[in-house]
Amino acid sequence: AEDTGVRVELAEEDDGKKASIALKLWVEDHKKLKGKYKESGAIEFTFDLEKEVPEVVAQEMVESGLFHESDGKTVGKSIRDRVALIKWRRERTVSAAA
Amino acid sequence: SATAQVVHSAGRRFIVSPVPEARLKEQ
Repeated sequence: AEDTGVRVELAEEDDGKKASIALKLWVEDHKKLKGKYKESGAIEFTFDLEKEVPEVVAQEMVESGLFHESDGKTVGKSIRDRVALIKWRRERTVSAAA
Repeated sequence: SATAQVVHSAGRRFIVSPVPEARLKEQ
């Protein structure tokens, strides 16, 4: 995945079954962000792999004051990349089991 | 506490906590 300066990782072990999973997001390189970033730390949140859209969650972070409006897309892309990886891993596990 | 909770109007909860130093990329 592209290095967006924003890192997203699992905040819990993926059991491969739950639709809603805990993720943790933090800024690794604030120079890659357009807006001024206030050092706030890692943001933990739950994400529904089946129903939710990464860009919508990113927009909620912007509206909550965690990121500047101009960085919403970057945050959304970072979440999308991680979600795609989680889904890919799950599919691979299912294929391997079959 | 260093942990803060930010609740969005849509009801989503964001929990903000310090990032461990070891996980930060070296600049």
